[in-house]
Amino acid sequence: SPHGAPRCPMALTPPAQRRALLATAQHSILTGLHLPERPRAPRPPPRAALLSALRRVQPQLNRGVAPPRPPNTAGQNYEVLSFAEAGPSTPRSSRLLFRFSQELRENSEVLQAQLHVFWPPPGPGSSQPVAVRLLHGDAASNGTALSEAMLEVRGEGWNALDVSDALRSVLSRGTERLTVELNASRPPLPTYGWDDRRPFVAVRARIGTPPSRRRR
Amino acid sequence: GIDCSGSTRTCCRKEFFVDFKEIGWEDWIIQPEGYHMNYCAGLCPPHVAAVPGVAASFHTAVLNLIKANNADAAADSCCVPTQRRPLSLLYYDRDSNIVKTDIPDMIVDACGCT
Repeated sequence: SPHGAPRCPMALTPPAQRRALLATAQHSILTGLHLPERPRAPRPPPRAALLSALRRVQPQLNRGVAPPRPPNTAGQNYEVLSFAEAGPSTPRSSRLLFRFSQELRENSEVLQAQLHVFWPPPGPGSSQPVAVRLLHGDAASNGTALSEAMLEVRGEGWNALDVSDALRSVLSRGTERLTVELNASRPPLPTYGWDDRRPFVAVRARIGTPPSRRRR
Repeated sequence: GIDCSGSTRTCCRKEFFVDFKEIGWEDWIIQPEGYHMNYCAGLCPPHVAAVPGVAASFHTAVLNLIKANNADAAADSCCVPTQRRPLSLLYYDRDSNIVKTDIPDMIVDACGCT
């Protein structure tokens, strides 16, 4: 402000004020999201897949209850849903590719990550174990697994597997890509398309405390 | 805090809504449809300026006396947000993942004089 004028800001003409407020709003949102610019041309998953995933991770939506209002806390938490892209597959083995954001790797600490896979009805009265290998990046076919687990599939429905350590390991190695390999004991494996049964990883993360900074 | 009306000249909260369609952001922000940013505007005369949220007391009386006798201190009083709340966003990131987060202190709920 000019010399001698009051020191409080905001003395613009209405149109300039509106432009300034819109620019401030955009800047505040991008800064709050730790984004250098707005994401361009997103490729949204199908609505059915999105609704199915949201109902799976927020069961209160099924009851028509609004999610609780966020508490006014100092920290900032993120919840991320990453949908699988189909990778190479055989009747016995199927690969799912996940790509997470650079911001998740650089600015965040992963609190929890869960893989959700829908399984079609097995044979009558039977269950089957499915071997799950978690691989680094767009892994080659003989890539070393970050971890391996068994998923006991009983009947039709969603199954969840904790992949927190594998995702932390992937992000700490400087990449945002995770490959999940499913190996069925009784083929064929289900095929996943662009429907409401598309596999996804649900991540809870916290901004501002990446592991390296915490150690220091 | 008070909301601004046509006749209000003292410090108040002005409502300001940013429609995401207006700025071309509706393609990546899923929810909500806009941002109730709001802001503070108006004058803070010396008798209004106080520590926001502190009820009338011996201390506020002393502060008002100091301000009344000190023009410089009164000139420094600004109309600022005294209460804010987070903005919840559901959006697509650049890899088309769906992200939900609450950005703290984004919505101005009340204004007051410093």
